[in-house]
Amino acid sequence: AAKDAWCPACGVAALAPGPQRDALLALAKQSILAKLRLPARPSGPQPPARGALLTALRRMRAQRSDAAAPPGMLRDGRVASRRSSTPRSVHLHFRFSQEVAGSTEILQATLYLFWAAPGPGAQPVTVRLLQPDPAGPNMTVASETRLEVQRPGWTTLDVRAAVRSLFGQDIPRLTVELEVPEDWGSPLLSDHSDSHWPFVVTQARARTPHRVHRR
Amino acid sequence: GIDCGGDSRMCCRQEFFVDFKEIGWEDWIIQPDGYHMNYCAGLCPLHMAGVPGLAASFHTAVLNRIKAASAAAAVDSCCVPTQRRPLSLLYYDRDSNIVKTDIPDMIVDSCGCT
Repeated sequence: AAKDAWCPACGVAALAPGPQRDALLALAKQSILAKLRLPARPSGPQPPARGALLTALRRMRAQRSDAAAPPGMLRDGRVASRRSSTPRSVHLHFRFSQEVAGSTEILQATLYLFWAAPGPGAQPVTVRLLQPDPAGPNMTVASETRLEVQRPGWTTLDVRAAVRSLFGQDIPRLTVELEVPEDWGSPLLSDHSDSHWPFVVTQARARTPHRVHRR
Repeated sequence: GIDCGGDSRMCCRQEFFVDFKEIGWEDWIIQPDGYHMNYCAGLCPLHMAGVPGLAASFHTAVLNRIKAASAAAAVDSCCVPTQRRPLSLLYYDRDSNIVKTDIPDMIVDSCGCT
């Protein structure tokens, strides 16, 4: 009735059930959009682009085929190239750019190693830092560290002394030998991406006041 | 306040559920599936003016009788929400980001006469 019409909430109750329901649903939509400050309802999530989906599927398939490979099977990486080595040990070579070599003071140097899934129990690993023998072509052991690898993951080793001694050489190169138990195969992760390859973080102070931090 | 039911014609709260699937909004509103909007309906005769709902005390009932007897300007009052709650939404915005927000005063909990 006209008298009820002036109450904003009274008019709706006077409608017949069908139109009343439509009016209430329209009221609900309008108040939600108004309070979310949206001019209209969003179109909903867009499916990812076909190209991105295919790339992701291809990468997943590649990972799965890698996983099918025997555990511990190494693939050549860029950071540490493998040299011919006895079945029990792996050699890693780290080269430093001339820019870092030119700097005089090594503030810190840390070797990062990511262990693949070791066998049951702790696995003993010997890490030797080798340096060229001034008297001949061979390498001498600058330091030796024994590690107990309990589980997969990153291990760090302070190699500051060895890296400091490199910068007397014409080509500063750090050689690391990893010796592992006979049946363990190779300790490093067989990961096709470089994210798990061994690397050395060095912080050096150059002659000029700014710092050089290289990975 | 009181919930509408039976043949009461006085001011009360009417249950009303908005189902987002029914209005075709289920693709952009992740949670909830809908919400109890509810609304107020019913008569607010003069002597009921100004009291929240009809669950009045004895004191209010006597006061109302006096008001009714006073026959002042015969203008009814209005049946409106007296308590409301926010609605929490999880939804995709226009850039397909997932947003969680609380919209105030969206759910009517009780009604009364102005």
